[in-house]
Amino acid sequence: MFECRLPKAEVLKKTMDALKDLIKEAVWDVSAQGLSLQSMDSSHVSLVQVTLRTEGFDTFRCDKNIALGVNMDTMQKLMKCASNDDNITLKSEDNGDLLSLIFESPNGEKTSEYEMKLMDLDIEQLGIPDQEYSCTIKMPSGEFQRICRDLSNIGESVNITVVKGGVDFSAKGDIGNAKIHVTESSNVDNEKDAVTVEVNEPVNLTFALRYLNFFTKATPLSGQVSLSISPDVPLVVAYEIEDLGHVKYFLAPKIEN
Amino acid sequence: PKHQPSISSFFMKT
Repeated sequence: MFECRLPKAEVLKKTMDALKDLIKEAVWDVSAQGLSLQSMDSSHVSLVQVTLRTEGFDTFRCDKNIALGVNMDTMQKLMKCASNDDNITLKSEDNGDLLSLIFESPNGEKTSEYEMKLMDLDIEQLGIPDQEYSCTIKMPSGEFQRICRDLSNIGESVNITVVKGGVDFSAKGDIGNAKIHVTESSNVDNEKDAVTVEVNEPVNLTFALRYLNFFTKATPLSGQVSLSISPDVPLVVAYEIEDLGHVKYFLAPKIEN
Repeated sequence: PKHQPSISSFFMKT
């Protein structure tokens, strides 16, 4: 059987919020390493990959690798029934067709148990190679969210140009143009407020803002976001979940016809 | 004009 427990439901609620607008159905793969999920969005333009490592759970038992096929909307709805500071247990039998979600209030006076029907899903998996990127930008996640939202008012795409010391986000549209320049921080007291720009070679790529705006639903998971960019390969937008894992989004660049 | 390729064209199917 599979059974795991997290001290706070909040982190799993935020993880579901980060996924449910992008993907409708997905498979949680459960192994001794933890929980993981990989899925393309319905138009196959982007890919999301989630890892929640065993070490981040209070308890984690997995007798046999299992795949939990879930409707994301349903799982998110059930997760919303947990209070942020409830502890949460997920449980499933090896050959079962149900996932139990048990929420316990911090004082132990209320326990809620929900059972969710699992689905038999055959979802295409892609091999994501480990690779070095030409540029890696780290910045406050709220700032990145704001930039994507603001540029959506101008155009459908953002052009990201990274040079030593800074990055330009620009958009063009029928009503006009916009350019937002973010400079690398020279001195920061709080790591969460820092902007760092690592450049091996300058890059200039264009991405659909529609998907970046979906990705920024993960903002509450982490104070910082990292953007890894290389010419002609998907952009990686990564949110670390403290002590537990990460949510990573991959977005194919727009290319010249 | 630019076009939007599929993400699956960048990664190997497993």
